[in-house]
Amino acid sequence: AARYLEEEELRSQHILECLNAHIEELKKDSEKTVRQF
Amino acid sequence: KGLEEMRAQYIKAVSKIKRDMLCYIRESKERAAEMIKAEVLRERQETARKMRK
Amino acid sequence: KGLEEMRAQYIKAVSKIKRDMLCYIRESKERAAEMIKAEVLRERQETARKMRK
Repeated sequence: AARYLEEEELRSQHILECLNAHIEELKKDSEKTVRQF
Repeated sequence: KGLEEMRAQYIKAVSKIKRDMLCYIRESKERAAEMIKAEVLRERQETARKMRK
Repeated sequence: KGLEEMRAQYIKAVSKIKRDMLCYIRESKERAAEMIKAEVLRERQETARKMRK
């Protein structure tokens, strides 16, 4: 049981890192586009 | 100029999506914890019953 | 042109978020099902033990 919750905690941290990475990527790419034009 | 605005809007939109996802994930963790707590409680009652027998 | 490029970037980011979330949710469902299956199995063994006594 406790293991289950621990894994849930790890999984949620992992997914959050992924989401943040996608947002950072969008910020960088769009920054590049703005500078380009 | 317009591009800057568009960029800000897009970034705001994805941040909102992320906030909503955080909310969903937190709720699902709470639900899992509830489920486990109920499970442990049932186990305890079960054992208590056996002890009494 | 710049706008189109930015729009494409936004859509790419959102689809990645969606893909990751769907994966996360599917995993949660599988794990919950696993836990319940284990629980039912334990119940059966418990009952079997009682029947033998």
